[in-house]
Amino acid sequence: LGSALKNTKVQWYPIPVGLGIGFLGLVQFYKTQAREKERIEREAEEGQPGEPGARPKKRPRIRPDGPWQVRVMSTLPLKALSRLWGKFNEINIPYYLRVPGFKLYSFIFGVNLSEVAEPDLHVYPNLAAFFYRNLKPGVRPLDPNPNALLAPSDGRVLQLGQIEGGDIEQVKGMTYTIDALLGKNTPTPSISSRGSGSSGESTDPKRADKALQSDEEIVRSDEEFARVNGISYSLPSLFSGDKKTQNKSKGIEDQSTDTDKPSAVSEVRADLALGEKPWYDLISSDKRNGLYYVVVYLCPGDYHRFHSPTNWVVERRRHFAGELYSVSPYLQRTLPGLFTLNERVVLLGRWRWGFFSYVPVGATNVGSIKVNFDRELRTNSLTTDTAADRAAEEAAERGEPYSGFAEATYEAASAVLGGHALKRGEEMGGFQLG
Amino acid sequence: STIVLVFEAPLNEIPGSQGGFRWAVEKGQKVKMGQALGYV
Repeated sequence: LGSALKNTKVQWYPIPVGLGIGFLGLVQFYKTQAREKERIEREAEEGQPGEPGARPKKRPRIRPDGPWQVRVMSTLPLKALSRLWGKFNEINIPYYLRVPGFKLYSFIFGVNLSEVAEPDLHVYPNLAAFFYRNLKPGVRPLDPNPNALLAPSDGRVLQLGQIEGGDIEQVKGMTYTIDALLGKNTPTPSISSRGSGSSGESTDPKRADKALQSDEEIVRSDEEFARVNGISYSLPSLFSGDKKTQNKSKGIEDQSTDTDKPSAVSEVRADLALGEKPWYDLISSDKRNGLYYVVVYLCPGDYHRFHSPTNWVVERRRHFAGELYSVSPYLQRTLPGLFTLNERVVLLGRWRWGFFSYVPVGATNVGSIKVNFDRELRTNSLTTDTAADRAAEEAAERGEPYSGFAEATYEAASAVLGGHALKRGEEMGGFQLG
Repeated sequence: STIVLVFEAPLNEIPGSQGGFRWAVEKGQKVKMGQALGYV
């Protein structure tokens, strides 16, 4: 054997790359199949959640139907990829490459650079900052008609219409229930006392409208409110709900290092159990109103900050730490109920005509949703995913299905409003890369 | 990324009339922030 080896001439041949990739794909496919089979067997052995001796389960991983692209996508770690993509785009671009780089990006995605607030593109250190650019004042005039419902952002209207029987037609006949989109549960104490029509106070359009106008004084005097009452909150204590540690004497300027307005979140709960009051409790009971919906898709080159379409009061927010499938029109056509799967922030509240909700939905490349007045909100982050898993496990231990979201209520600026007031056209937040 | 608005508004009982909520845009239309989507 030694002499054979010694005397044999060694010759190297290149392996075709495609063959290599195919081989790796097969190996990966085989591993996923084996893992899937093992998981099913393990679940069969452990029995259902809630049974004595059964181990509490993590959030069920979503397995959507659809063509092979959707299946492949559902096996990918989309959130991790999205976070990686975000990190990649936070890498600072060399100073002299910024202008050509951003101009190339603008040329490809159709960004109108003449509208960008910052004329000198060098100011944007990386693509993430450029993506979250601001616009020049005045380039997006608000429709002068006060009765107009405004477009919350740049984009394309994918779908609009009236909701019949709780179904929203996503695109071309794909429907999903509004419960799936907005979630089913309402924290009773903060809402039911203002239940639809029960007190009559908040749903009286004229009164609410006047309240919103008077709110403008309140909003303007928001700082005054915090100072005059001497009540202000340090964020960690808010998050932990431990009210005792809030500093009661200092004004808003002293509030830790945050220089922005205080966050409007008054309470965060992640352990909601099914069976509490549904969200449509907010709808006024008289039948003169209908439920409408509109879906606006933001293209990569669009201005990605979103604004308030009308004067309204947001009372609470539900954060669904879902998946991050792409929301491209193609996938919206092929993936049923895409919006009920993706990570999204459901802002629930009221406007002069009754119920109003605003749902920014994340996507793989644009996974982070920012809400200016809600600093506790963390989207597309490992912490919220683990918190969601923990909440799912606790719900499983209680033998209840996981509600699917973490909810926060917004602090009432005044007893009348019962939430955080937003003015038409006011910037509410935006989508960020990764 | 996408934004979904779900809201309650007066029904437009008589099509074409000025009462109730009326859409000002169509499916597939490009919009700019601040543009009217509809009127009540």
